[in-house]
Amino acid sequence: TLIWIYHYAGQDIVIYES
Amino acid sequence: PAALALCSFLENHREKVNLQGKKVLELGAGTGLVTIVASLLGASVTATDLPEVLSNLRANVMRNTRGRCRQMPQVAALSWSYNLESTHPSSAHQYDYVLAADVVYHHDFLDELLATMKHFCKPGTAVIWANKVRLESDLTFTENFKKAFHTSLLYEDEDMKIFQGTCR
Repeated sequence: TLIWIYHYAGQDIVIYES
Repeated sequence: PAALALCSFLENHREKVNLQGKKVLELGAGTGLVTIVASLLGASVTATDLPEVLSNLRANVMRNTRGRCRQMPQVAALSWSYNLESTHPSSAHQYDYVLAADVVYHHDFLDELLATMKHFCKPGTAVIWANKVRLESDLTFTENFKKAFHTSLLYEDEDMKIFQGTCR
């Protein structure tokens, strides 16, 4: 499962593979 | 960084920390990664943080858990404090796990953070705290954590540590 995280709304995306 | 370490630990050590069907509170949830992974692992999670970050937290949590979890996580405001009994009475909550990652850094509310951890930790609750421990203030918090809880070190990789605390 790929998790998409915004650090701040709309910026700096982190993708974590679960 | 501690959130990533904690998520990896939770995914790879399910025999040590079984979140399936468990009630979980996350303190300082920030961007929500730990809450998302704990929810995907089957926990019923309440993610908490300061009001100003909740909209981003809620968006991240909803985007990544909708349709993927039995229990949709909740998002709520929580400011660390000595006086939580009036707003969050002990009789009204019972968590299996309290999770916290990257909550100890250079800020002025470390004592309030520890008080908050203690408030939500009852017999049967495990507080799992993941952090890089480097600064003097980090070491002081670690010592205070050990005084407040029966503590075990779940994971260590250089500065990164994951502690588990239970009620004294």
